[in-house]
Amino acid sequence: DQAAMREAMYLAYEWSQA
Amino acid sequence: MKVVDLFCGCGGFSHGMRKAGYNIVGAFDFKPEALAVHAANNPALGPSPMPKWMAHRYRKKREFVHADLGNLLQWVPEISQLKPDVIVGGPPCQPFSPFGRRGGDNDEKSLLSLAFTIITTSVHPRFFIMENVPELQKTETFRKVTELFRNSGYGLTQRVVTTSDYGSPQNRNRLILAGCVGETDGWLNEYLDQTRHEHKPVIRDVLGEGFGPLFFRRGHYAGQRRSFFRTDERCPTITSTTGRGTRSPYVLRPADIRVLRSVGEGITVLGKGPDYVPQAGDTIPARNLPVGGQEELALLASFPANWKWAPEGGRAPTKADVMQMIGNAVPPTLSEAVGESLRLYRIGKMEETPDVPDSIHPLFYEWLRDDKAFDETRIESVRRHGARARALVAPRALSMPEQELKAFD
Repeated sequence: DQAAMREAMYLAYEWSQA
Repeated sequence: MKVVDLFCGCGGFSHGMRKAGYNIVGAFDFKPEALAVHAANNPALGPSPMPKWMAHRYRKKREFVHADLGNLLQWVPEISQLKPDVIVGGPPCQPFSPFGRRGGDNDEKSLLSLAFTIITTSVHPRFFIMENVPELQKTETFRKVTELFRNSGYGLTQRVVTTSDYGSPQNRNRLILAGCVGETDGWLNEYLDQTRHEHKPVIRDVLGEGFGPLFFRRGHYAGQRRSFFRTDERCPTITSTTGRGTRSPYVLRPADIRVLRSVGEGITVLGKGPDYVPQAGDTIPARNLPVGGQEELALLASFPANWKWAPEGGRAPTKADVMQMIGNAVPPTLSEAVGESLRLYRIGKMEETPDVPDSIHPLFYEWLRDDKAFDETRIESVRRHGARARALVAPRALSMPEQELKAFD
């Protein structure tokens, strides 16, 4: 669950960098 | 959820937690006999072996004496490495128990309750559950224990439960002290209410009709405490001495006579015929009384029927060892209910998580679909988990995903 939350955060970060 | 069981004994607490769906990642105790039984019943786990110097001291003194800080220096890092979400355990309660010798705060074993506390506050898992005798609450040790927990930010639920409310036919009162980081006091109470069993089992429910209408358990004290129980009643607390005391004759007490009359059962009195009606003060041979053997006492303590009390290989535990394990154990049905209460609390907490407006730009989801080739289900999952994660960091009012990610970590 925590991992899924982190993944979502990370994807948003990745998108912001793209 | 990863659980570490301290003072695990033969595994009563671990077993219940496992049944409630937790993953036991470590179990610690001083007694090798108990650890062997624990290991035999939790083959996946392999309890942490006792450090050698401790084993030496244990064999020498037959009792763990100095719970000095040296122990903590050794144990805290080891337990910390296991990264438990929950630490559970019943530190030895003999110093405070109404049964047997009572050393109270001055008993060196009372330091073990403090050791539990110091280990827990240092490892600092989100949750802990400590089990003990209710008498602990009146002690100086308990004051220190609760102060330490509060200082490290735990909200506490302090509750005396009766094991018969949780599936064991014993009338055994236990103190549950449960902590959750950052919670308000009493946080687990409503969930402990929810997991209470509707049916309070009696002796007969567990031992079956075949056992007969009477159960004998020699009273601990001289005086008026009875030793006979009807099997449609709940039974007294199973302690390490429950099976003993059948070699010497027993003198009937008035309360025993009332029980015998209520079931109309004949009891042979020394030197009297079969038709003799027993009176208080009569001496009876205790040898043939319905005491319950080790297996039956284990069932009354709510251990499953297939529990292995004699692990293969190694030295078989003596009868006294096993009785001590049963007497000291947290009834598995109680620990299962406590584990279930914790699970319900966590579910309740998740449902409470407020909906945070989805502040992420719609282009993000387009990017997920087009660039990352996510399907709708997966995008929805990212949306949901992202909202929950953002709810956690929302109070910090961060705008950049980079900062949010850092705050989340």
